[in-house]
Amino acid sequence: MGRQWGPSMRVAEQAGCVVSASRAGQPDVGSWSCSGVILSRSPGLVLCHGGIFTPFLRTGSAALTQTGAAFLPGDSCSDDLRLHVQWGPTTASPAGRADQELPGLCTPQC
Amino acid sequence: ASLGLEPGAPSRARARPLQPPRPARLLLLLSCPGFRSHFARLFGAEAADQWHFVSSAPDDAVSEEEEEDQLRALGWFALLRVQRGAAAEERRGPAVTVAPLGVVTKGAPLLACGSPFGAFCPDIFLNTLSRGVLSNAAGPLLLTDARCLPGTEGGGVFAARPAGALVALVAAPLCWKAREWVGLTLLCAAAPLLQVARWALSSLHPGSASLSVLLPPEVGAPRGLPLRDLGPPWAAAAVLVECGTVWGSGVAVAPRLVVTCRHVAPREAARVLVHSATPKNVAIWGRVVFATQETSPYDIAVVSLEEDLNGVPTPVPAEHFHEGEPVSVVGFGVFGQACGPSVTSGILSAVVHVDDTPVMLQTTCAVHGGSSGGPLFSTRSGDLLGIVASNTRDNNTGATYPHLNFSIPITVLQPALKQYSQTGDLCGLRELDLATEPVRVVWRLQRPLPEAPRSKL
Repeated sequence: MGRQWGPSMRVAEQAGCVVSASRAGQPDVGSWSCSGVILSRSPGLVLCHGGIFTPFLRTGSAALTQTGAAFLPGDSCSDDLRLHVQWGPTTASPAGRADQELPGLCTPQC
Repeated sequence: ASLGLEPGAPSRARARPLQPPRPARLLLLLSCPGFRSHFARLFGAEAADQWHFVSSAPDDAVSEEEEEDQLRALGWFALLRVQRGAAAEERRGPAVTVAPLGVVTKGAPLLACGSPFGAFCPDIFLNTLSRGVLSNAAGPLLLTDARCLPGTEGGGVFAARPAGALVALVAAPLCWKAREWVGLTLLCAAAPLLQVARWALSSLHPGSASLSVLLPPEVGAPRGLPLRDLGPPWAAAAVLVECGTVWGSGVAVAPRLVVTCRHVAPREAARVLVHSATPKNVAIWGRVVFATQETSPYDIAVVSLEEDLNGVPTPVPAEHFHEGEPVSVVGFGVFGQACGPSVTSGILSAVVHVDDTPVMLQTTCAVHGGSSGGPLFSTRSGDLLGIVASNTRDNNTGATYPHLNFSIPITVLQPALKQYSQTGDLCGLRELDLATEPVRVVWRLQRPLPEAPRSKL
């Protein structure tokens, strides 16, 4: 990409993250995930899509339309919601990541 | 949620080392009221059954309940607090700043950063970049032609100017209208979303109000300067042409002269209404002074207006075409009058010649129904390259390909338009009905005719 994109790419790649949601005790079963943006590193504040929280809403997805409010508090979701945020390497910190079993991925010939 | 990729040998690739996943806590679910109201206006009510935003093809099996859930959550985002880690690590990384609403204009370049398929194989997919432009905007509801995939919901979309400023978050990476993939990604502007977050944090958790101070600031123009950049002038050059129940796009080539497609304004002497969205919404009556015959490969009509289109820029016609050059299409496809013209970007992918004369242009811009008649511009020079005539449909499968489209080179039209403009003489335009058979063959997407065998006698 052109030189004009240098600063934007640095910010984008440092701010980008992935957020996954699961139920307590079932970390791999039916987990939901989306992308996100790290707004602040200390303390860590992340903005991500709300769609992955729909299965955890205590009153179901209708809560998103029934209320005219612009926001819902965090306790609108059930207590068994577990969230994890993952991001890329930072400059001086080699990642200490244990091998995980990944879902099958193939690259079919086009 | 789950990804149905074909099973294969599990990948053990480690393209880039990642930080281990860190636990986090949900602080807030938030939405932008402006986004919701514009979404309801553009995609709700009568249009609702035409639009689909689920992260799967329209033919895939998605339950109604699932689709309803996705639709309800489409404009909602979440603010999380990540559990503390090593302090040194947390300090790293450039600070995020936010572009105020309206600072980035239509046609401005954007960079989307998201992780296709979400948490699936982040080693490979984390923070994939995609480039495009701001295609359209209705308040905080934005559209980009940067190509995004399922799982990039929530990903950041950044500006080149102000450099690296967060413009928006991906709300829906894929849109279908009337079962056709539109090729645009739906975004929610970041600035109003963070305003809601600030307000919510201070009202919900008075103790954690200090968190709101840590939300990224907006970066704008220096005090005293207008925030809104007008953007490239050609982005305002398209007009909407309404002829009876048919509508499409057009471009003003002179203050009272609009070029569009024959299939938008097919009958000579027909009255048409021409709408301009910029600099202000105006509607001016006009009359079709010329439309090519059905047999002509050039799908062109010319409209003479009763009044000047004040403030609408008149583009400079190009004289040459360069394959591979960046181009932009401006048109009222997809939304019609509801949202002003959309800008889509790409490159000039092919220039088809007959006898060394360009007779057809192809681009990789996304072109949708309603864009016909709209202008194709060189993004660098702003010169008018051609008039969009169609995108591509496979009649065997019914599939439409918005990123393969055909335009009539302006060099084919310019001499005749100049003649009509200066003298009122339609002779030059009438010659468009006399295009040669090789040109007709090109526009019928047929193979060139073999040369007639020559006698050896």
